[in-house]
Amino acid sequence: APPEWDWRKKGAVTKVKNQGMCGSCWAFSVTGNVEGQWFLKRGDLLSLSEQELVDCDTVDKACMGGLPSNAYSAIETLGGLETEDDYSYSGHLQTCSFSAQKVKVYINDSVELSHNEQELAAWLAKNGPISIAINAFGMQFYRHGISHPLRPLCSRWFIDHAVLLVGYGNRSDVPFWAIKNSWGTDWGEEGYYYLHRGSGACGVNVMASSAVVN
Amino acid sequence: APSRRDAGAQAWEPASPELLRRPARFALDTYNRGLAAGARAVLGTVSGRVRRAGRGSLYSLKVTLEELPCTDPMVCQLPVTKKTLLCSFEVSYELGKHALLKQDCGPVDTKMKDDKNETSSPLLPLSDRDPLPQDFYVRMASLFKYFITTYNRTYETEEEAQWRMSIFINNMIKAQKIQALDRGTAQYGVTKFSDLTEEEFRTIYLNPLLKEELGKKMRLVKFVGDP
Repeated sequence: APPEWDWRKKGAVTKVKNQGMCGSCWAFSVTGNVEGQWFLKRGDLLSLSEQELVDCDTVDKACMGGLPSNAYSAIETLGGLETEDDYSYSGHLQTCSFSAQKVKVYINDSVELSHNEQELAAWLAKNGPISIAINAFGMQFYRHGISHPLRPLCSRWFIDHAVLLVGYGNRSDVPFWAIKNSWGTDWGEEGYYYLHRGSGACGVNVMASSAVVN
Repeated sequence: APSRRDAGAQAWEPASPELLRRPARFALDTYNRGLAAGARAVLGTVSGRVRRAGRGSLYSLKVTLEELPCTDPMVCQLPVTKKTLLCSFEVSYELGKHALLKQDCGPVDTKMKDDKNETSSPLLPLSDRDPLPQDFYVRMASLFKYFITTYNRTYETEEEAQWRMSIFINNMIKAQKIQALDRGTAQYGVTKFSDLTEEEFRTIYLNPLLKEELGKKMRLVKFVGDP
């Protein structure tokens, strides 16, 4: 892996979104990944619809939570994703109003990625932002800087929040992952969370995945 | 979501008493360290289940503890009668070490009633007995005012405002503890979620399904190092 990488600087990441009072982080994590994959394969950065997944992914539980792996399947089954403009976010479960005619993006497959953080960094630099899930310990009160909670306090066994890895690097020799969250820009560092890299902090390495666009 | 080969990938399995003995003993020792001098608890019944992943295991234990009365007159503050507690512990075992991840104990009769609404909070191994500075509540009131202004909070009644302020103060203490235990460069403090209880925050913003990981299995990408 290169020593640092940031997909935001390369135009592969849309603006920080806000899931509102709804446990739909899984949908934001997956659309963020698909936005990056589509940009890298097709050259267009499109802001994609989370509400389509909240309403139409019947395996997941809308605002009660969901899993990225199921969301990829739902995108394949539905036939793709509409854009944010065409199917905008309301933050609560509605009747599915997906229209195949409005699909702008499709995916062909999805893959699970390595649990080795060095390999994850290499994959990210080569292939784009990664959907991950972490233990959100401390995030309720996080303001800025690189978070590195004690291991027993932020165990990989209690994964409860899906987010998007968009880059990595070092700040004053402290290695970090740059993580796009979905709690708006008035949280964290303009909506981003920085987590220690290389120690499996908060289970950052245990649930990494990506869509595949051919 | 992904494969069944690592963290959280395997389902919970019932565990034999022999298998649970060591994590239960570890949880007990940790529990006893938090008791007043002279007091200690002993293990009663132990039951539980285990999840395995790679070389690690996570134990979820239901344990009864007998808290023995303090018998040393040099350290006992008050005569305390023996009581039975029902505890839920979550203990991980990784890299040859146990760690207590969650602890939730209560008297056995009330605990039985409350068990359906079980709440447990992560351990914060800092003393709650440190005295608060004299101007603490003044500073907190001022901080709460800043919070309300910054995040445009309005509360319907005076009672709700009081209630939210008490949550805010507890949260600031919690943020301070998280800060003290962070090994990175992060700063914790007032955020737009500072007037929510941990339970509210979890329910509204987090995703409990991720913990169970029973999603569709995906193909694992093989990493090929580029020479």
